[in-house]
Amino acid sequence: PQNNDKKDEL
Amino acid sequence: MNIFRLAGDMTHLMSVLVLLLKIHTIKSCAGISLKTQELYALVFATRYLDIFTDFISVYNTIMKLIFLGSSFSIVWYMRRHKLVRRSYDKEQDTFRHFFLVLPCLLLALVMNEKFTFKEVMWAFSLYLEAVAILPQLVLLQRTKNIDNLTGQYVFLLGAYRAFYIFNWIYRYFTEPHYVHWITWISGLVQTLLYADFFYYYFNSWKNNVKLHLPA
Repeated sequence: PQNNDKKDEL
Repeated sequence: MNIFRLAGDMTHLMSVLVLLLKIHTIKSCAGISLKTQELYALVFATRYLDIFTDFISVYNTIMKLIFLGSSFSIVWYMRRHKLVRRSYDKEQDTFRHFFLVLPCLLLALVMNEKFTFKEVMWAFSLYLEAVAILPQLVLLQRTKNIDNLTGQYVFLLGAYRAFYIFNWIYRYFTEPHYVHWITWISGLVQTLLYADFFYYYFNSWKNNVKLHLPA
């Protein structure tokens, strides 16, 4: 599955 | 949000704020590489392109704004402030941006999660962040004696890197499908670049002597 959560990191 | 991630963000934030506060109060940027600071400003500008399009959390947005604001303020101080700019070691800080920016850009064009402008810029920012400290480390080697604040700045940045690695390990085991090769490999490279500096930092701390780097 494609991750959409990566950009919650700085 | 886990404790490692929070600790990583806080040490990262402190590193930038310590530096900005130092420059602001003593009106000096001696020992600080403008090249590294400009690269970090570029890193934040290219990574946070999503700041107005994707809302994640209030925390996330505020942190992004602080990182953008503080990194550009540091560059402004070093380039434009008439007292600060005089203390800049221009002759020693000779690393070319170009040699770091171009390979990172080429790599980002080839290695990205999706071939879109935002994704390429995001990958570019990660690759560039990994190597952006190099001009600073070269400057530290050249000027040899390092004042406490410059040492603390690099130390805090290194701590931020270490906490982020723990954060990735933690998330890998606690969140399903949490796999980010680009972030991990570039993050690991970045952390390794600090290892050498840390070795000397801890030695000088342990022996209670002023930090000196070998030639």
